[in-house]
Amino acid sequence: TPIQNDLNEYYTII
Amino acid sequence: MLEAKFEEASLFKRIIDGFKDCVQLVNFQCKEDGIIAQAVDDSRVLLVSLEIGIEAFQNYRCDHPVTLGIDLTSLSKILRCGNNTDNLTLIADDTPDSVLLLFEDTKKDRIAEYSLKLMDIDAEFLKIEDLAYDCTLKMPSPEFSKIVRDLSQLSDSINIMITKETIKFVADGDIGSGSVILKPFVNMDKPQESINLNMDQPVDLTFGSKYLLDIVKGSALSDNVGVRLSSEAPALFQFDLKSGYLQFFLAPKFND
Repeated sequence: TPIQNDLNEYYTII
Repeated sequence: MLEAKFEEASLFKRIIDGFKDCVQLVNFQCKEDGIIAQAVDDSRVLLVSLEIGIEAFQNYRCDHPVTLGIDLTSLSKILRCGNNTDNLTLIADDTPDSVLLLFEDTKKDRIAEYSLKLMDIDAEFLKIEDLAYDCTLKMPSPEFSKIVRDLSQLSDSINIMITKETIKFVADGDIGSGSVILKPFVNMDKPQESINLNMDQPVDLTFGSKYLLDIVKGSALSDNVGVRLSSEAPALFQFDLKSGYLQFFLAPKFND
C-alpha cells in the first residue's frame, strides 16, 4: 500500500 | 476600510463551497489588489490557495491591508441566507473584529445584513516556489470530477499516469479495478471541452482519493481544471476565476 507524503517534505513554512 | 462587492453572491458561495470541506479556519488577506487566502488541511497533505483579483468584483476598495480570520462553517451558514443573484458586499474596517455581509436583491428593495465575528487564527504560511512541472494538463472540470468520483468508489488511491499521448487514471481496490484513458484533442466548436497535454517527462503518481474528492468540489468555479504534475513536488490542481484562481496542492503517495 502506498504511504501518504505530507506537504512539510516539500515546502518551507514562513 | 474594505468594501468588496460581488455582482452575484453565487460567485463567493461557489468559491467558499470549493474548499470549505477540507479546511475550516482561514485567514483572508485583503489588500489593494484583491483578496488572497491560504490554508492547509489538518493532515497536512492538501494546501488550498485562493486569489480573487479585483476584476472578479463589481466594485473593490481596500485602503489598508486587513486580515479577516474566518471560520468557513460559520461563513457558509451566512452565505446560505442570501440569494444567488443578490449583490453581495463584504465590509470591514481597518482593525475589524467582525465582517459585514450585505445582500442586496437587485429586483426589489430587499437588503439583508449579517455580521460575522472574526477569529484570531494563528496560521503558518507556506512558501511555494514556482517550479517546472513534468506534465501540464487542461481538461473539462466536469469530466475530471466524474473520473475522480467514479474511481474513488473502488480504491482509496487513484493513480495518474501520463505518457506522450495518453492520460490514464487507475484505481485498484478490494471490489475490483477501473481505469479511464483519455487522449488529448481539440474541439474547435466547444474549446472548453478540449483536452490539452504538455509533457516533458512521463509521470506515474498516486494520490489519495479522499483528497481528490475534496479538490473536485472546485469544479463549480470553472469549465476547466488545470493539472500540473511532477515527480518531485506536490501536484497542482487549478480552477481559474475571471480574475484569480482556486489552487489545490496535493502531496502524492509513494511506494515504500
